[in-house]
Amino acid sequence: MNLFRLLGDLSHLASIFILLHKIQTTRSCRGISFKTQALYVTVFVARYLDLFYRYVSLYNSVMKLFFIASSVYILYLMKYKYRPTNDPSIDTFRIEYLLGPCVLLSLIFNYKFSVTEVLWSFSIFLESVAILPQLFMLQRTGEAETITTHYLAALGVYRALYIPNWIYRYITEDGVVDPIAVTAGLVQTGLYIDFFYVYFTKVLQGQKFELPA
Amino acid sequence: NATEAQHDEL
Repeated sequence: MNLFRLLGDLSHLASIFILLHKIQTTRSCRGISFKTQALYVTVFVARYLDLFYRYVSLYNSVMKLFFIASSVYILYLMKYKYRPTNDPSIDTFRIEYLLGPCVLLSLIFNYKFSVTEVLWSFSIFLESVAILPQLFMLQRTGEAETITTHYLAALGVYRALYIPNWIYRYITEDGVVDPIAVTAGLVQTGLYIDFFYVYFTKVLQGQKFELPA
Repeated sequence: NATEAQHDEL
């Protein structure tokens, strides 16, 4: 564990709390893509199956359980408690275009051709693109509530911090590198660049998040 | 090992 990874994980935790706070206080999941949230549940369940057969640390297990539980809870809030505020007609990204390639990539690129390792690879590839339905929705509506942009920013910071974490590990752990996680991670972080540009130039200057028409 | 899957990250 190093500082970059810890701060990254805390930023990930913060993003979930921000999202829950947004839904609870506005009593609405307007502006949140159900598809992206459902993809995160898929990601966490596929990756954290190792809870059953591998112990890394208490920190690791607690975080995994939290990510699975909170992501399922968010789906519940969107699908049941605040269902009327969820508008599927603007959440139109075709996720089969993400799932198909991720299945294919995980069958080709994995560290061992076993069910759990392929699922792990799949979860890494899927996480890298899971935000696309959300960004697509943002693009379509052209604006977002400030709190929603804080949620996305925290998620983006989490991904960005994993990059110095890998560099740090490469240096301190004698050349250790996880090519699958790094490649997918770089792609994932790249997806946030446009968003961050608007976030820093508008939202953090006190303006509303609005995309140019 | 560089490519050995350790998966100690979240």
